[in-house]
Amino acid sequence: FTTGNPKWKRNQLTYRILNYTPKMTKDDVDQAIQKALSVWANVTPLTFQKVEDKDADIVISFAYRDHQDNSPFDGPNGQLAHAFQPGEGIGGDVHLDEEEEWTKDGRGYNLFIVLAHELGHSLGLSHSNDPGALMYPTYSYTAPSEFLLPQDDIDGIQAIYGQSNTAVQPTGPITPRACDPNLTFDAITTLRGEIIFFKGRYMLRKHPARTETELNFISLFWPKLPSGIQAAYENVERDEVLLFKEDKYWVLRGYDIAPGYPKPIYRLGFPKTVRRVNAAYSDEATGKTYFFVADRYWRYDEKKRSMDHGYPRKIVSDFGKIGRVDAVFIKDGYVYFFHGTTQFQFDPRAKQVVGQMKSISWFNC
Amino acid sequence: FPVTPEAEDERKTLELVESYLQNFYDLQRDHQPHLRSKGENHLAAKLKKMQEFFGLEVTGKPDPDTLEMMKKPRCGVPDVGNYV
Repeated sequence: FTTGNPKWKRNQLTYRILNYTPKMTKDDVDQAIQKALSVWANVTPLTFQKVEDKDADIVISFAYRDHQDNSPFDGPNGQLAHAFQPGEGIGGDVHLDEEEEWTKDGRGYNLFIVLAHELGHSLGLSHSNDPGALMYPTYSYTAPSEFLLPQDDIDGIQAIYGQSNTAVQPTGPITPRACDPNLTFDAITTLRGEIIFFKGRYMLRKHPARTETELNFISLFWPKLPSGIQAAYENVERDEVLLFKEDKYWVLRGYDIAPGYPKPIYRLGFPKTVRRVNAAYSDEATGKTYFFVADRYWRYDEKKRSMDHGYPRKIVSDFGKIGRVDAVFIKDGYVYFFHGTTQFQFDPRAKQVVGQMKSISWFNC
Repeated sequence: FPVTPEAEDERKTLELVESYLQNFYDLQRDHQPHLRSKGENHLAAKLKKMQEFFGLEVTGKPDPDTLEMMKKPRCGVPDVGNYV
């Protein structure tokens, strides 16, 4: 919250667009502004009405360097925009640095994302130190079509203006914390010696030589990848990682998404009855890759690049009672299966589970 | 004597740190030179506040992770104090 808890005294607010940037079409700017306003309108009783040619509570403008508000902009990058807390005159206004590369996608700086953040200030929010929050100070891209207002921001704005009038209260994504004992994963893979844990739009990155775990948005590294990756495995020999979501997969070559992806999973030999892959790992020693789907699994031969005959088989027949597999990876000759907050260590030579840990055992909690 | 590259780097780093803390952590701009030592403690205190906010290791020194965070594009509104 902002010191002094400034807030608008009424819920029906007005906004005015003072000028436009030449870097985007007028329509795209209008759409970005409307979408940014709806982010907050959807979770509060607030409404925003556009006015022209007269003063408004929130005046949105693009400004250059020193623009007479005692807070000059600094040219490309650095400070992207600022906004003022609720109040008369400049209060509530949003200033965007004209020298930034404003866009409606992942290039440069996405106008919608920055505006949604600044409008949080216009309504009385200050910065959050939750790295996944919209009100976190630094810029990070999320595809506008995938954007969901995080729970941290919903909690903040509803503490000021109350809940929305809708019957069902909206909720938002919660930022994973490495040492949360309830943490579960969507997918896990090794990547050139590191271990990458996927969760929603985040990835937790663990390097064996570093004690702390790095939390990043998936889009920070791979803007073309969607959130909610469901399975992933590394083919060490080919220095590739395959990532799966629904009936598609992407290939990461080194650190870049290979061109021409995503492709349908059926290219790998899955029958059309398979709609998604729950988890996967590839055993470099045998050149065999294992795909887990519900209570069954397929085995794929990386050399022949086709599914082995006699599959699918029941997971329980060959891996024991590990239940449904949320995520799996192989490291130093052992296979680690994740089912909820439980992790099973499986020895493929002995063909049995040899250990059971918490899902967060890799994070030095 | 020409400034050695290391000294030049150090000066630029100090400038980056001071300007970031002035913009976002309410570091006062007008330090008197004779209060240099006090100024340094003041700067280290603000630097610790920034490191705490971002969940970085609180060293009070401009270590690589801290400098990397300071170089990220961001909102111009301070992380502490008022912006009116």
